[in-house]
Amino acid sequence: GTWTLAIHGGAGSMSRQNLSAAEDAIARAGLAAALDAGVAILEQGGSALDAVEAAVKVLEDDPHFNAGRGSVFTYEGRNEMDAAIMDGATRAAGSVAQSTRTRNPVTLARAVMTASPHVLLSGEGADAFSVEQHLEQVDPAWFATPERLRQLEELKNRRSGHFDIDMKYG
Amino acid sequence: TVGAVATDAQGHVAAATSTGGLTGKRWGRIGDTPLIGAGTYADDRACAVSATGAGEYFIRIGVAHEIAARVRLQKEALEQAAATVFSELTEMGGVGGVILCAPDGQHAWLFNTPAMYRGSASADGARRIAIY
Repeated sequence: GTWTLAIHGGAGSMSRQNLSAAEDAIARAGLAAALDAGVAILEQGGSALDAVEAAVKVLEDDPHFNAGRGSVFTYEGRNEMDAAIMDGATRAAGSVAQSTRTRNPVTLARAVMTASPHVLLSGEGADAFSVEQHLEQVDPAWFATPERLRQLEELKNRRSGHFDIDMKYG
Repeated sequence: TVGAVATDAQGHVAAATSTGGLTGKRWGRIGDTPLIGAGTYADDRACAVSATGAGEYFIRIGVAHEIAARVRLQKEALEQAAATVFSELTEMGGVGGVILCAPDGQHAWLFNTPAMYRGSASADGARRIAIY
């Protein structure tokens, strides 16, 4: 049968006109790894749902992308992650906002979809639900990277507007 | 923000999106990613969509659902539906991009920013990675 997979992997630099050769190579390697993870499932006849979760998990674990490990910082210096997943066959959906301890937020979103009657859980409740579902927990420090902290400090020093997306590395 | 959309060999579609949000966000700000229909949507009757960009605009338009609705009800092609919704997004001042795929295996992407890291692969062996 026909299968297809498409991914996007924002590193927080959508407004930049140029990447260095090293940055370009890192981004392409990350995208290639995510494609590989999803394709491995689809090639074997696996589900689209499993494929999108697998691809996103790779990008969440890659510190160069703004999701999971490598997420940007809030103003208060925290990493708070949001994620969602949806199954087109049933229109079942799950999502989380302000997740702070689940290694892969997309997997927590899927647990919301499959193991709760809800669609969106947030904050401390989402974190607690994750523990109850026995999902992999990490110390919040695991998500933090020096580069993202530098970006937060740069933003604060520039005192830019609250929605200056060029500066906010979103 | 990262995301993926897929069509499997059974013709089912799915979408997933994940993000750290915006640097320096305050007051518990939440963007479009976890809002089903804004940044993420999947419907076998139409397509799957994952979005990235200025979330507040995607929320106001309901970008992901709006694209899927146009495909389902207007029978528009993926590119046409996305372009129509993005013209509205751009007019409002929103920036970002979407990736899409349909149950028949077609896929597309559209963005109104200089760069969107993206990639695709298909059963026919096609594989592409692009940034600009």
